[in-house]
Amino acid sequence: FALTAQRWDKERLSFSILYRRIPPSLGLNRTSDAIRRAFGVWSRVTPLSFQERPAGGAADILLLFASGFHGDMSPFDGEGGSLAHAFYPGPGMGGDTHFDADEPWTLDAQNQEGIDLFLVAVHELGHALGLEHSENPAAIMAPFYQWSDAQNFSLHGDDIAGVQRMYGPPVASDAPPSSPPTHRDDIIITTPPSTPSSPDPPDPTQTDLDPQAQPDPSLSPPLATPTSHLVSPLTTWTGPDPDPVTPAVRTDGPPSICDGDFDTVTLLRGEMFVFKGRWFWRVWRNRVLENYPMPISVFWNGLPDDINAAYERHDGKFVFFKGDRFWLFREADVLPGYPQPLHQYGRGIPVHRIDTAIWWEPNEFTYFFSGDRYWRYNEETRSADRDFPKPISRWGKIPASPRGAFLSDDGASTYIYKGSSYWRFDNRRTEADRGYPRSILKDFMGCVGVPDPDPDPDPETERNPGTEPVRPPRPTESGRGPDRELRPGNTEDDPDQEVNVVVTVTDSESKVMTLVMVTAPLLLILCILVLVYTILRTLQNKEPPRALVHCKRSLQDWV
Amino acid sequence: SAETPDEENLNPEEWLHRFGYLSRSGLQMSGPLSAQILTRAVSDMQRVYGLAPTGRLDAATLAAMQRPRCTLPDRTPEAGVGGVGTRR
Repeated sequence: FALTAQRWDKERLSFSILYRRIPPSLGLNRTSDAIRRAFGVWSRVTPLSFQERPAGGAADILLLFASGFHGDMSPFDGEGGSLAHAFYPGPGMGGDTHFDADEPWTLDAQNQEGIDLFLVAVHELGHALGLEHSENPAAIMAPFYQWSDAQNFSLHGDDIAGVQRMYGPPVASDAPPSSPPTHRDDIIITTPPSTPSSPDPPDPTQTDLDPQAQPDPSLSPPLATPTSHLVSPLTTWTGPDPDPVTPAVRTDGPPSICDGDFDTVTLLRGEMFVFKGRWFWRVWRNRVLENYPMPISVFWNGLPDDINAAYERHDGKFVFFKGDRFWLFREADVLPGYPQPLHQYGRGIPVHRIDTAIWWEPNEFTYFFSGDRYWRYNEETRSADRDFPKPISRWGKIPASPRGAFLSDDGASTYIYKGSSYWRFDNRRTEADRGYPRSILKDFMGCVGVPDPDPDPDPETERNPGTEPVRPPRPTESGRGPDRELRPGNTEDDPDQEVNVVVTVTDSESKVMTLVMVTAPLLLILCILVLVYTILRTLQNKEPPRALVHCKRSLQDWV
Repeated sequence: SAETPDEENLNPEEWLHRFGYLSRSGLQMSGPLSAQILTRAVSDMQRVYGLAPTGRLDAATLAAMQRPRCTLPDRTPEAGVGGVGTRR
């Protein structure tokens, strides 16, 4: 056996199973039963005890099934090859165990076909407890998969020696337990929901249960015991919609992204993150990534549900706002000392609530929105600029309390979200584009069949249809930003002083321009090559000076 | 050695590196020294897999490299010391 420097410093460990993408061939009950049995294998040879918690309850060990790239450094590779991996003990993702969902998982197979989930789970949980791969090919901690009869499975001496080196032998039954007594034979479910000793009794309505996996009739009696809080929600679960494209009516459980009404939408590391309740999605090119939604706490341990706003700061840290507090994260780790009250974030910004925050790349200021006003915040001086807050109408006809703002890839536009609609603001012209709001569910989340929002009435066209709306003058030298300086003589009601000329470049012109820009240099290069070639040819054909050909000893004959 | 069906996309050196038997520098060296390092890495892997430690990439060794296995490497001598929650 081989040990790492990491081990758990407590005897009671909690685990959660994320039931999304469990192997259909096994179903929910057989999968959870196999994993619980695997935990039982290690608890029998150590003083450790394991308590199952609903997913999202910040358990020590999270087990999930995923395929391909799933957010850590070791993407799975389809069937065969890599079967699973685990993180060694530690906070955050320490102890987490991932199984490749594309493997032909099986249980108790007599014919050694497929990959036995129980055996792999025992191996990976060995890593989750701190064991490395063993050099003993017969040990369960040997790096390669080898079938053995799971029904009367027992750990190899090498495995037992390794794990007991770290945690010691199991507590002898006559010795006083170091932690509240557990019933060894149902080690997996240790505390019935009603015992007051569990700090946060599991909420039966909040569990990750998948309707597709029907309860396995052969196992139901033990799971149906009143002490198992997992059973009851099975009957009420309407479950996640595996196909987020068409909206479905939800009662509880992970929401469908096509329902809209998100808490906030933001870009982190250039990717769109959508938050709602205790869930979040990652959206990429109009498509929700696989394995999402995920509970927020799976990645941002310590971040509460129902956040108000989030943005990526200029230094790459993520700031989350909820009520009058904010959290600072470096990647998935909350920095010590957070949450803190809003007034400590900077001077002059709202202190009760922030609806939306965005670091605005064009002028490198941060904008906070709250209610129907917005603030411009200087990250360097950590204070809002003097003549703020200003009315939100500067960003166009957006509603009060927007729920998110993010930039387009090229930084030319700012999208502002609320409900299931979004508005677009042209950063160069510093004015709102027309033809909005549009449906963010359609344009960004890939939902179909959702209704379009009804467009905002355009005040001018309302008054006398058929005329062009008067455009506000261009911003002055205060720079590119929606908050232009309004100076005397430059107010909105003497438009003839400045006329806004809008030149629309059609695509075809730009195509022709591109064509010209490509062909001209190519022609030039061609000419140069031809010129060089002709010079070389002429040099090659040129005779040596005749005088050199005939060497005349004296000029007399010639004369 | 006899070819196994999908042997053609198995890169033994890359496999040895991925699972910790060969360091990247070992891969880049050339000449007798790298052959020696390679042989030693192969025999190390054969020992872990319960094969005869010949150091040669024979059919049994290549077949063992194709077996489904855990993603974690078998040798990470330097990583994880004192690191908490760090991923192997």
